[in-house]
Amino acid sequence: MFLKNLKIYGFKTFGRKVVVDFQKGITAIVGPNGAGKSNLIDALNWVTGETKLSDLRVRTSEQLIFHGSPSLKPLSLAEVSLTIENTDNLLPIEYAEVNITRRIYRDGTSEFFINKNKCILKDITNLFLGTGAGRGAYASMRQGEIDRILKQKPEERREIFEEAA
Amino acid sequence: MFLKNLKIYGFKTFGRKVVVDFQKGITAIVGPNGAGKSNLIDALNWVTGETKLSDLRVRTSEQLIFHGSPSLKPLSLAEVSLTIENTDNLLPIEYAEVNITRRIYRDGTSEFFINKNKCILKDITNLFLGTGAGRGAYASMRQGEIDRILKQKPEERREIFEEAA
Amino acid sequence: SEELFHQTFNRIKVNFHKIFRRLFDGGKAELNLTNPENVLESGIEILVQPPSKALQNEALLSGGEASMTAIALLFAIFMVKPSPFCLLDEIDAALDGPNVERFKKMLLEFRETTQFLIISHNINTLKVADALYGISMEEDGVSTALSLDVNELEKLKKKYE
Amino acid sequence: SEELFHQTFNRIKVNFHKIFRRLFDGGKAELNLTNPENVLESGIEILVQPPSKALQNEALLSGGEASMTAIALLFAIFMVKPSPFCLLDEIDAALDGPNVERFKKMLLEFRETTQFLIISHNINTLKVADALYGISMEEDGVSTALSLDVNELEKLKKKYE
Ligand SMILES: Nc1ncnc2c1ncn2[C@@H]1O[C@H](COP(=O)(O)OP(=O)(O)OP(=O)(O)O)[C@@H](O)[C@H]1O
Ligand SMILES: Nc1ncnc2c1ncn2[C@@H]1O[C@H](COP(=O)(O)OP(=O)(O)OP(=O)(O)O)[C@@H](O)[C@H]1O
Ligand SMILES: [Mg+2]
Ligand SMILES: [Mg+2]
Repeated sequence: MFLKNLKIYGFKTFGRKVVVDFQKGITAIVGPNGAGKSNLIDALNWVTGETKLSDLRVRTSEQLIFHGSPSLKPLSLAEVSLTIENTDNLLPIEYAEVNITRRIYRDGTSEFFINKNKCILKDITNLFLGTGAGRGAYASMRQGEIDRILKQKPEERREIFEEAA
Repeated sequence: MFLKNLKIYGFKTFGRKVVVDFQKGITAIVGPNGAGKSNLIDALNWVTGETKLSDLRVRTSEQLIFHGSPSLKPLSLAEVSLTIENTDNLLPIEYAEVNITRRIYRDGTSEFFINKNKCILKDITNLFLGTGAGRGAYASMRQGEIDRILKQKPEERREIFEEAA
Repeated sequence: SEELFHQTFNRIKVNFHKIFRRLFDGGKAELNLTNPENVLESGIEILVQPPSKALQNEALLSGGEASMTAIALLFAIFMVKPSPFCLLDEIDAALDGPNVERFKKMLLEFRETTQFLIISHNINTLKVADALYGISMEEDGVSTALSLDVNELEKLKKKYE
Repeated sequence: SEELFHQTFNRIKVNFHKIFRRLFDGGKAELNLTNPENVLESGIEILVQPPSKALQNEALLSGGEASMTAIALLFAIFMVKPSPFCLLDEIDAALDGPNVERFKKMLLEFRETTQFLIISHNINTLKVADALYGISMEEDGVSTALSLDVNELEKLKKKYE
């Protein structure tokens, strides 16, 4: 399984639709401070099922939607869409290509889709269970998270070991 | 007032005596990860009166003393000596050159000296009160402290403002 | 189950030591259960010994040593439960030149079986990229993404010297 | 006293906005008392607006924006209570090229009246140094210090490319 592309619209600083195509191997993201690089990582974590707002660096889910700028109005919805190549069938679903889409509206309602079929959040997180991808603190390291891993108490640390077992 | 030189012996990784001469203007410190650069900053903070062990990145004051390596025995004392040029008399003391020395022994006893005269810690911290130097969170920024300053609660933040007033 | 956790823990422990030695070019690292009698509730302590230093608790490590140790732990767990993709956001920020190089070597080994998305400001880290995306902020506060040629890295670098 | 704190706070507030604008090349920054009625117990909130973005709480800032904002606050307080010396340990770790340049300009202005000791891995930051010290770790786990020529910076840089 590998990531093919990510479409982001209305999520954080993505006030206009952006499409990023991934390579097999290593895709590197560069850009100035505050451009939106970590926001892109947040979008990827969010569309694959992240629910912990603090891990998405916001306090309310409304803060996930583009809040406007001096020259642009706020948007009323955020939508992220991830396309995954699944010919090895690592994702337990009968499609060679899987598209996951997640939306949130300013009134707080959410919508979830797998290959255009409406579903619930649990269907998305279940897709990734057992693949090692998606949720699992060991599949990624957010900006500034290095310290946190080592500064944890020994009892807190066992969580990432339990997820691996 | 400006810093002239710093002598470090037995403090953290300084298992052998080291002398650093400062320039007026900007002195830059470079070196590999783990070489001892932040330890040098700790030494400077410690000799000018730092008492908060967590700000010196240790849990016990015994951890300030060189604890040895596979090829060297631990030392039994740590001593840091700072020489300051004081012709502008910013430090309220009748010397053009001021030497501050602080020692700690493995049994926990401490010694303090100003120009070779034994004194107590308070004498050293009093020297710096009102000069803006020494203690005062705004005169320096330790490694990784940037986050902490912004992540503080509004009520915690007032401390550095109070010190400035 | 207790048995499964203990087995997994031991595999991670072995990997952690191996990977630590590769990233630090020597030394050793231990993962220890704080309470081996009660495996399902035990905490996990980290003891590391960078080359030529004494064995110590991870609290005494420098910024760069802490980064390399966390990376070693990440990859140690990764080897036990491989993930098809891995997202790394500026984890090289505290690393010196030689450590960046050893980190890159590790990335290239895992690249065979894992797809990486890495964010970095370090021109040397970026050299391992198969593809490069530039994210910019427009004057109206909106992010844009542009596919870049890996050769443009050199141009980017010249700009700030 | 309440009067003294309020005066000092207002001076810092003015400096913070000025310095923020210099470091961000635009935008604006506010320091607000959360409880203006009770100045001696009030908290202090930070609201910033980087150029082309909306005014926002400092919690939403990126890594580099947070660094620049903390540096602006440090220097804002510094101008009100100048210190003869200032120690900065790798505060440029999250900064991109243009931000490092603006940070350096600020350092050079304060250099007139303040002695700086800065630790950095960034070759561009190090260029403002009047003196350079190299700290190394010997094979027996002991730190050594060596006075370096500022021209050796170029050699250091070539080594890792
Ligand atoms: N809902 C939102 N609407 C508009 N802008 C937002 C929203 N949420 C966050 N932002 C903005 O996103 C910016 C941070 O972006 P991000 O963290 O992706 O930067 P970055 O490219 O990772 O930068 P750095 O290199 O400094 O880490 C902040 O300026 C913040 O104001
Ligand atoms: N009492 C002690 N005796 C011996 N070594 C010590 C002692 N206290 C700390 N150390 C060692 O000091 C090292 C950290 O040094 P320091 O934090 O100064 O590194 P640094 O040069 O700032 O590196 P970086 O660039 O990664 O921030 C650690 O390896 C730690 O083991
Ligand atoms: Mg970021
Ligand atoms: Mg350091």
